[in-house]
Amino acid sequence: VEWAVALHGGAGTISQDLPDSVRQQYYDGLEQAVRTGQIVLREGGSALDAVEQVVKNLEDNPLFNAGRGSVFTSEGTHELDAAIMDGSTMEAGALTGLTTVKNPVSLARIVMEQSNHIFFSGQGAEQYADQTDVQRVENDHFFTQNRYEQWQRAQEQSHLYSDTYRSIYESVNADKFG
Amino acid sequence: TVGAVALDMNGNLAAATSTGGMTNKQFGRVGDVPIIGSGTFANHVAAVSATGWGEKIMQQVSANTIANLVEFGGYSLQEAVDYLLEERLQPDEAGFIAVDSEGNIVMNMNTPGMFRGSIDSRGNKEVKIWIEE
Repeated sequence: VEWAVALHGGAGTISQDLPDSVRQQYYDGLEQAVRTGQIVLREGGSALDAVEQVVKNLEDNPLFNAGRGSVFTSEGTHELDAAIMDGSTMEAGALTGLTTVKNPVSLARIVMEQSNHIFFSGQGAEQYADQTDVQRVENDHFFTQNRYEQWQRAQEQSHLYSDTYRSIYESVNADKFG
Repeated sequence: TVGAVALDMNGNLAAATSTGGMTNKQFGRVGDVPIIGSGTFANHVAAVSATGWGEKIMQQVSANTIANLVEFGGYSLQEAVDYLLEERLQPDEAGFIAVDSEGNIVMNMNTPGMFRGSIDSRGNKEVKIWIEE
């Protein structure tokens, strides 16, 4: 095998009752991401370019929980995390708590290649982004109606939990996804 | 969560993962995704990206453990991923995608489903959602 690429868009309990149209959207999104990686690698591109481009494609697809389409925090905002690692050099870049970077994976690559560090968090990660030319967006860029409704249901349930006490593990277990 | 792993024509491996985290997460909670070695890892042996219950994936230092099982334990990539899913993690906790330096691809999970896809230079291609597809 000269080259190979694999991708995921999250794991968990995925209803088998998805409407055919929605099911097809997921297959189409995955196909598009696979093609993105295929094109990079077939043309002789690097594994690093392939994983960045594939993840960017998935971040821009509102069906998946990354970039546009990310879930909501308890405060009703979006906080994004990303990491990238180059197996040929063991170099890595990672970020957590980003709020205005359109494609966190690309900033992770900049961290890896241009900074002396590996991992930035929260406000520091945003300040690092200010020193780069990565595309910035308002936090509501990541909004999708589906995730908003999911968050509202989670909020309602969390109030119920506080009344009847459930452990964090039970709570997470009930709604973990990707 | 989304992720990708790749092997290029020069034999180099890479991994990347990105996420919006967990719905309704509080207090700056961080999962496995940006933790190098847990949710994302690549070396000269394997590249791995994880998805699922971040706390559990972190506890097992999952992505690095998979690569170590291949490098030091004599496991195939498939055996290493399966070991994590079946022996270290509990059902419904995680999914992994991985590729090794020979271009072997593994996409497996102990959840009912994982959005996933792969292709290699021989034209082997998969796009699947549920485990029984």
